[in-house]
Amino acid sequence: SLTVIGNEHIELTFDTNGFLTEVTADGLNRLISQEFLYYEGAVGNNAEFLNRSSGAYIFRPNEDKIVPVATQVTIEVYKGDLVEEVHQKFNDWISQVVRVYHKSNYAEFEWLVGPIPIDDEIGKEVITRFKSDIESNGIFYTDSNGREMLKRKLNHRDTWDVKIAEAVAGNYYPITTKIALEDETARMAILVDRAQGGSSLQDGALELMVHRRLLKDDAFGVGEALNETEYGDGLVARGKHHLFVGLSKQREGVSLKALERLVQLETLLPSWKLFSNAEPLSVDEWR
Amino acid sequence: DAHLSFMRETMGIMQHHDAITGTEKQKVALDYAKRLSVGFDACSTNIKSVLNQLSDGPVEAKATRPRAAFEFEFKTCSLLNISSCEISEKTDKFTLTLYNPLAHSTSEYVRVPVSDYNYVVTDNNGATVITQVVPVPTEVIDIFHRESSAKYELVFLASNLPPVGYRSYFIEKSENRNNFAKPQAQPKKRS
Repeated sequence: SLTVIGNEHIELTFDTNGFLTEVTADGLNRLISQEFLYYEGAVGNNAEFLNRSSGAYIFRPNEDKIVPVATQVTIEVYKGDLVEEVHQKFNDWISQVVRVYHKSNYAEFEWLVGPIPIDDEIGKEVITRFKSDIESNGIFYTDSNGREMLKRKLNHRDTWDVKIAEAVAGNYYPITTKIALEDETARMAILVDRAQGGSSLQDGALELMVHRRLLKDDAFGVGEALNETEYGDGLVARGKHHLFVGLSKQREGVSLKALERLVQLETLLPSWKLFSNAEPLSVDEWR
Repeated sequence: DAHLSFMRETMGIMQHHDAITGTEKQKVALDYAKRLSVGFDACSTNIKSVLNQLSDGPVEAKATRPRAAFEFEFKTCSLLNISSCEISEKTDKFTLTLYNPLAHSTSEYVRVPVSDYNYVVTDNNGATVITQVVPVPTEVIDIFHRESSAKYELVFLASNLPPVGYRSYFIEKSENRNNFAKPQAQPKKRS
């Protein structure tokens, strides 16, 4: 009763509740799950520096509380010659298409989030989280504006002794193109299509913030809450993540990191698409 | 040059730290979006002009033959991110030109929003390209303010796009619906 999509390079398995549970790639079979959750934005007293609200400038969850958005996901599966897709619906405001193209060695997660409901008067910061059994020991890697990858360690700074007061926000880093983790055997990397915040708060887990809606100004200068009600109900965001799973060491001359780099370029500098009406022409006249 | 300069100036404004990080006021965010939109529209005139000259053939051959009678529009569809494009939805014959900005050749799976599921895609060599049609998710169709008749996405592999070069495809609605299978979802699985 499991659902499987994939190709000769990568295979994804979804459980009976509609969640991703397993990824097979590069000869490895790893337990990898993916879900959406949200942090509740802190509401503080902006007159006190250490008690500010979460807002446009700062990410500051309320007591690091995290809420899963769904325990069961509705899915539809489409399979063809070029692409296999699982359409997932998590709730009324979060859905996603997970797809594997015929020749790709990665999986694509196209998420759709919003408008984030605020009827309960709570600001929300929505994340996608991939959990794996990779033993990363608190180490993960984030890019430096698309160039080299920088090593990050949970609750640690390289050049001073740090005491992290906020366990989540204090470990968040800017992700412009990629976040990754690995152990001696396996590696997992996620490419983003826009700059996002991200972290690895547990061994083997990667999370990225995809959308946020907050009801208080953080008093750093903008003077407005990040509430974006200009078009009525709030904004809807749609974007893509590319998931790579494979061996952490190079095999047969091709490393997973090299493949990630190529896809990174193709994701951030995609082809320009130019459409022309060709009603009066036949295909031969066009040629 | 005035078109390009408008975009240059807009890109200059976009270097401000508020534009980079999204810490601008809402009204300013709307102004940024408007400037970018106007910039794209302005520069589309330049793109159209240049691509029509290029698609007219090599410069050295021009003297010996008449200029192509048909002028292509080469329009960008800024709503492709919500699976919407006026030309691909509303016309039965259209071309898609893919310009590859990278310094190496690439292949890319292209997704074109369409209102039906029976299309034939032909590449610049006259070969028919394998296609697949998948439905646009209901949640996307229901997005507030999305005015689009695209219920499907036509998927095909655009192979070997040349480095900093382009390749065009001719996409035509087919009369013969029997050759095309409407995408069917597999039964929902529940525990």
